[in-house]
Amino acid sequence: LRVGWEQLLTSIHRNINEVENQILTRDS
Amino acid sequence: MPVFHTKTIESILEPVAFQVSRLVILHEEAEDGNAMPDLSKPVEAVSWAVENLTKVGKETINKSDDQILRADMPNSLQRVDRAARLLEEAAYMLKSDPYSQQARQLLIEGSRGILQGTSSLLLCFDESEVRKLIKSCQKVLAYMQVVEVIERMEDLVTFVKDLTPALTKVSRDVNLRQRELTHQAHRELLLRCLENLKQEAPGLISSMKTYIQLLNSKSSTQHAAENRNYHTGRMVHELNEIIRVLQLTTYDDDEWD
Repeated sequence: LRVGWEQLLTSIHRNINEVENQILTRDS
Repeated sequence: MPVFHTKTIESILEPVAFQVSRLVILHEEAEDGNAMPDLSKPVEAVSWAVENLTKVGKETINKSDDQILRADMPNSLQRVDRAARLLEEAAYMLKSDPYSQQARQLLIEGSRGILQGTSSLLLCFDESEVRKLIKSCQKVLAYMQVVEVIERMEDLVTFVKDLTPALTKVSRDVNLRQRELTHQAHRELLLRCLENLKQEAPGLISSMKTYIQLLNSKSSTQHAAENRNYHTGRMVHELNEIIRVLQLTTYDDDEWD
């Protein structure tokens, strides 16, 4: 579980950044 | 059957959705009572990213002239923000009690919340993109409404000059959209409609030209008008079909099944 949660939070972090990029790309 | 209806949404959400569901299962099976690690740092990074996302999202809401986007987007942003707070709370609790069941529960709720919130945000944006495409189709549909009143060659020239860029835009943008869809049947439907539109357009112009020539030579225009109206009808049908398919999601299709 140790690795699992850290990996998940890293994925969530990446996911949020990708969503932000999507917003910025479509907005431009 | 794909869960997400566009490749962009799928590529962003699928890895996280997979990890969340995997961890929920692991969490439910975890009866060994192992201590949880200190998650302060990764949670802090998530909170920081959420803060940025909220800022960018708010700027987008303020700039957008899409009223539906403006109404829908704040809820999605709030959902992401609330979820980030749950993760922060969980990390705080784990610091003092690495065995806390409540903290594990909050981690799951927070992770799910972020997934749902970002999913809802991406859908808001996607629906807004679809509305732009529909607007382009409606512009061409509006041109179809004036076909019957064109009785002079110079008006036909103006009509073609206006119609061509609008039709090119629909063709280009809908083609890009079909490439984005994960559902094969929807992609094929859009491609077929585009192909039919491309074939019908020259026929429509040619039939309008014939109608005007006959009108000028005082000949009977009945058949020419019928032929022209037939082509207009075909164009209208294909455009309406594109509008219908653009609004379909995989979920709609499953429902029919």
